[in-house]
Formats: sequence, structure tokens, C-alpha cells
Amino acid sequence: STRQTLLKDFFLNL
Amino acid sequence: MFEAKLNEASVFKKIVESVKDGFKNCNFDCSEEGISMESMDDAHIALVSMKLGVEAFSSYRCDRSISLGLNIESLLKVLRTANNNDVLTMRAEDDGDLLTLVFEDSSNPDRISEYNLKLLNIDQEHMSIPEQEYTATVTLPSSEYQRIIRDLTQLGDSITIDAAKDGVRFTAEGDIGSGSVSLKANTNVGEDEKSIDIAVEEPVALGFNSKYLTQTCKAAPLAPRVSLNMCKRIPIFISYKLQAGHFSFFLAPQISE
Repeated sequence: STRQTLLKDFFLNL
Repeated sequence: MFEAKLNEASVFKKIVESVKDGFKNCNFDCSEEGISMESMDDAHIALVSMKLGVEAFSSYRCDRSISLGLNIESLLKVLRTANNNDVLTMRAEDDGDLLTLVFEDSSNPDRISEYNLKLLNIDQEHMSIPEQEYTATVTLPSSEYQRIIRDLTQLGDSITIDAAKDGVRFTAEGDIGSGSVSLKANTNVGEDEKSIDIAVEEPVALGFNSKYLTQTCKAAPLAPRVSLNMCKRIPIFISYKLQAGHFSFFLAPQISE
């Protein structure tokens, strides 16, 4: 199965 | 005081048209370096990033850095009143709550239109995007990219982009069947704008929600070429080079578990 990742999984939230 | 003059209002109109479907309110940050904008969609899957450097403007003045918070739909209402080759002047006072847009018709100097848009206070989440080396970069005509995504979106909700040394393949699979478009790397000598340039250190395949890829195609009128920068298991960086700046998207991938 596939999962939609979020940008927060990769980028730091300032 | 902020005042920036664009010889063609259409440049700004195309930028705003490109974000209207995914992004509701955006801060346009004006500094002495130009205008930049960064905005994430509500679902936190796509991020748009834009920079128009000072050289993009025929005149530019920004005494103090300011953020112009604008509702994209309202901004478009105003920009759509202009002819493409109108000269656009944008103006805002340092402590004001309005953005003034003045359009001058280059073929009829007697006609001047002026609109004032109320500025919004937008509480925006800012992301710190790490410097990233991409192991696969595919550069292709933006019209070709737009066509591929439009065609494949009909087949399925998700599209896989598969970049290898000799070519790139876009694949969609859905209830009615499946489809794919493959492009071989070529140089098209003498036709640089039409070439498919592929630089792959390591083959990469990434899947994306086609709805979001469709959003990234809307910027095709802004530039003849688009580059797709990929690396395993991280967001794709899709970038259109502007004359004095860029218009780009980061899109979070779908990962199989």
C-alpha cells in the first residue's frame, strides 16, 4: 500500500 | 514606500493564475532584492515558491521590507481587468493596509485604471527547506509536461515519474486501465527549447497524487521549459526559470510501505 507523505515529514517547520 | 513597475502585467497575472487552485491567501514579501512568495497548501502536500528579482521590473523601490498579504481570488479579479501588455505599477505605503495596482494601456496612454486591494494579515507557516542534491533531473518543454500530466490524470489518481539514464517514463494506473508516456533523452540540435535533457546519477521512481501534479503544470505559460528534480523518498522540486527569478513547487511523494 502507498502512503501520502506531507512536506512536514521532510522540511523543518519554522 | 514600496513601488514596482512591470512592463507587462501578464507576467504577474500568469504567476497568480498558476497558484489560484491550490493556494487561497499568500504573503508577497517585498524587499530590496525583489518580490518573493512561499505558500503551502492546506493539506501540507504542496509548497509553491516564487521569486521575481529586481531586474524583472522596469523600476523598483522598496524602502523597508514589507509583506503584502493578499487573497489570490481577489488579486486575480483585479489582474484580469488588465490587457496583457498593460504596464502594471504596484504600490503600498510602509504602514498602509492597501495595495494599489495601476494599469496603463500601452496602446492608449489616455486610459489609466487604478484598483486598491485590502491587505490581509496572513498567519503563514514557514518551512525551512534543506539544501538538497538531486540525483535525477529531467528538463523538458513545459507544454509537453502539461500535456502528459493532463492525459495521464484521466487514467488514475496517482502518477509515477520514473527517471533513468536514457529516458523518463510517466505512468498512471486506475479503475479503467493504465497508461504511460515515455520520453527518450535527446538533444534536438538547434532546437534547444524542445529537447529532453536528462541527468541521472541514480535512477529514481516517485509517485504523486495527480491532482497536485496538475497544479504544478498550470505554470506552463510562464516559461518554455520546466525541470523536474528528484531524489529517492523526498519531495520533488519542480522549477520554471523566469527571466529574473523562478517559479517552483515542492511536492511530497506517495511512498509504498
